[in-house]
Amino acid sequence: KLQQKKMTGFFDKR
Amino acid sequence: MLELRLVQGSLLKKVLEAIKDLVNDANFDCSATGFSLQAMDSSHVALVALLLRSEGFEHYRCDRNLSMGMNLGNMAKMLKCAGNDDIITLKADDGSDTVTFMFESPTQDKISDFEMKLMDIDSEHLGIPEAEYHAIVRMPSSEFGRICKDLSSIGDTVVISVTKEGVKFSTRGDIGTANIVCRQNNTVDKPEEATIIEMTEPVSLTFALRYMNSFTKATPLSSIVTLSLSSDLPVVVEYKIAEMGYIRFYLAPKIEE
Repeated sequence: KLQQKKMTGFFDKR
Repeated sequence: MLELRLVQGSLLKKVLEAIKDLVNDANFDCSATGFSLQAMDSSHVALVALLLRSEGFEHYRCDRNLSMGMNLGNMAKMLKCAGNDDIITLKADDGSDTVTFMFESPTQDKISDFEMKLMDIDSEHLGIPEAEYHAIVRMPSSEFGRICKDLSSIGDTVVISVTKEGVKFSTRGDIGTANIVCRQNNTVDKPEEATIIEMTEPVSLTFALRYMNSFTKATPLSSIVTLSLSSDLPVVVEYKIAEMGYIRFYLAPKIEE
């Protein structure tokens, strides 16, 4: 099953 | 006091048309280096980063760093009232809760002032490190737009695979499958029609076409688009803005769980 990832899973909040 | 005068006002019109459907409200950050924005869509699956460097403006006055919260739909409505050849000036007084867009016709015989209320938006900025990408594809933006549009009539996700043969866009849906392969072709006479692929290692990632089609609304800004891909990282879809900066769209991949 393809899971849509989120941007917040790759880059940290500044 | 903020006063930014952009002779090529059509650039700002095109920028808003490119982002207004992806992001509803966003903070525009003004500093000595330029006019920028970073915002995610409501689902945090996509992110847009805009930079218009101060040197690209005919006049750029920004007394102190300023962040202006705007509703992009309303801003687009006002910018639609500017002519394609108009000079657009953004003005905001310190501490004021409005921004003014001034449009001057090329012959200066028609001057318009549109004033819009600013909003308080607490947006979290993400730190996006400059990364080395496994593959960078540079291709005609019209070609990329056509591919995303065509594939979305067949399926709702696209697998983008880069090998030494070229870049392949694939999708599948109820009615069947589609595969489009674009080969490297830097022999064409016009550079903006070339497809150039730099690859350090093959990469293949899956993305939602809905977002890709939203990004291609930036096509009028540049005849070239670059796709930067690395395994298990968001793709970066970049449209350069002539001598001013860029608009970059980041899209998180869909990963097999």
